[in-house]
Amino acid sequence: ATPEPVKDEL
Amino acid sequence: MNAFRFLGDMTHLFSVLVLLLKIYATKSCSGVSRKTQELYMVVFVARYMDLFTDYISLYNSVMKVVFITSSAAIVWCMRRHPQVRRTYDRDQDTFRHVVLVAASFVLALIFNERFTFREICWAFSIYLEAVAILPQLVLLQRSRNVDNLTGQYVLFLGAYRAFYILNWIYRYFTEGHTSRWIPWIAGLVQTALYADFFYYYFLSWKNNVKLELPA
Repeated sequence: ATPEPVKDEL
Repeated sequence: MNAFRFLGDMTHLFSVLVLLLKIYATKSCSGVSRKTQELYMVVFVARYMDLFTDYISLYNSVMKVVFITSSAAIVWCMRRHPQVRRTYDRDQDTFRHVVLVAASFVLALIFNERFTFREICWAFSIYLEAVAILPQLVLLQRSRNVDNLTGQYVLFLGAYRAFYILNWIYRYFTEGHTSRWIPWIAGLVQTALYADFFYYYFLSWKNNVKLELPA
């Protein structure tokens, strides 16, 4: 599965 | 991290500090909507659940703790602090913010990146943040005289998401076309809600008169 884009924003 | 996002985070942080300063220095929360502050606390708790599970950077974790604790401190002050709570415009702050919570939650159940608890909470926090300012804007229209610090608080709060939109445009062109339409649309709605406030704030600044939002 495509890795979930990390939510790096606040 | 790009300059737009850093500027956005700093503007957001500054807006919270201005509000804390106003409440602490004047021991008053007149003109401040407690409902909006409660909504922001829900936004931060729902969005920063990954605080204890995913470590992204020291900056990211520190800012999350700052936003959660400061929003909780403001709500606590407005509810419990003996001097501050007396200055709350209870009968003016009448927006039915439960409706905003319910609508955001239903929207998050329908529109989310994945139907998982974390993703639904994240989408819920994005939608709720877009409309959380409404009780505050309604209160500003009602309470004729808007004191400077409250006006500056709303100004910085509106500016922060505008910087984030620039950040998303920048990331769109530099990091590839990640489909982040949820924050995109919610961020545009959020910033648009401030449009008339920005207009009247600019007029009051240009004509050097007290800020007054038309009823």
